[in-house]
Amino acid sequence: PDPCYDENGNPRRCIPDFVNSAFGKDVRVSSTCGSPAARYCVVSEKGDDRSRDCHTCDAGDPKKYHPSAYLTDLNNPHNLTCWQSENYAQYPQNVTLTLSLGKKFEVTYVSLQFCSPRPESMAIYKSMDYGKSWVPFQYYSTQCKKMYNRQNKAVITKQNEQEAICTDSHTDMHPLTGGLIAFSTLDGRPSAHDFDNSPVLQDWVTATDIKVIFSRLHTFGDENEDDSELARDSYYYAVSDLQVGGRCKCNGHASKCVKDREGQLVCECKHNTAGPECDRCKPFHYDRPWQRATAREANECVACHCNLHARRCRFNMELYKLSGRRSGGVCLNCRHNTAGRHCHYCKEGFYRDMSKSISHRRACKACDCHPVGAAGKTCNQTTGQCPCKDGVAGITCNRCAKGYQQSRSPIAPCIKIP
Amino acid sequence: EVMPTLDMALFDWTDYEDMKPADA
Repeated sequence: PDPCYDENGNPRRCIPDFVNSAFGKDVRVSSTCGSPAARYCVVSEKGDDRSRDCHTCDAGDPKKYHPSAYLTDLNNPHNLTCWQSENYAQYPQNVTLTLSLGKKFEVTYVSLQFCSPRPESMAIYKSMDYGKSWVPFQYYSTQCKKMYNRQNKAVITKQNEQEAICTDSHTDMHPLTGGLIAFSTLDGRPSAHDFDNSPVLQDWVTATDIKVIFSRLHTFGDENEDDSELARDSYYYAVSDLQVGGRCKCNGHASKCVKDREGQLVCECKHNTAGPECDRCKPFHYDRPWQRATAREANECVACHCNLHARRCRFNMELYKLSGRRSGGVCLNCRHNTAGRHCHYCKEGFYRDMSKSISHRRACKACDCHPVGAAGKTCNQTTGQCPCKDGVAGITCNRCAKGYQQSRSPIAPCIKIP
Repeated sequence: EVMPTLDMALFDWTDYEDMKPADA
């Protein structure tokens, strides 16, 4: 059964499955260790003792490399694979991870599991226009004001629901490995419980791309001491898993996303909708305005009523309002000699053949008014009666009326019999 | 009583050439 329709075939809201949209996707990173091969050291602590266990990162050796593909591969807790940056890419130098989701998603969370200590400062950004512009999603820093000019843990109200906040949570250097940073896009936002009716939050969670910027490394403060080289080789960013949890954005009109002919991910739109996010009505379905589906109402697009005489129509808001928000479609280019908003009557010079339904292609017949007997070419649209000159009769005005006879004058074709 | 249809050949088009149908 199609989740977009109930058992009676009535449309209902449907949404794609919740997925980790980052899984298997390429992540563009600004720094990766191993080119050339370099030493790096893993710090561990036992009580007050701190030790460093050094290894080699070599991009040419599969046993020693830490490529960006490890960010989004299968996350096996028993065999963690980590992407790793070059050593000591310290502030003001940044390290960025950029992930393209391929289409709009409604993102619920962004999480990072670290192999290194978590950063001292980092930011998560999103793009809604495939990387042309970026807006901040969330900042993490022990010094929010200094790093991002934001107050620590600012309160989110209904007035600033679409604003990124900064927090010093999850910025502790410990644990030295395995630490998590998880950003929930709706957590703490007042309208989250009424998401269906909050265009602001619907917009807030929408993203085509995610960017993570690591701005400052946590250190023990020994990077400038005598043994600074060993210390600096211990400071880098390493992440075992980047997850972007959410749903392919289809506005409640599709239950899944599929690849189109160009290999682009798109919604498999139902409810007579179209577009990569089912964000418009499909052609000829403009009888009411496009709307997102809600739990209560599928808001499916409705075909224009053109009695099979038009292939195109447009939406008219004025007519829609006048109809009590029921119908606003206006048919364009009515064919088969029909006219009107719904191609529901015959155009000038034609009349309705009542033996056929209005949707029949021969529902309108030509008036065929007599060129001499009729006073015009337009007949009564219902009866087909042409306007006859004095003394002329017949539907098409092609005969003299009783008591009249044909004259020689085309102006007065019938004259009274004396 | 059904009257005969107008006979186009009976009309005098001398002064109304511009009104004359092609089949008249």
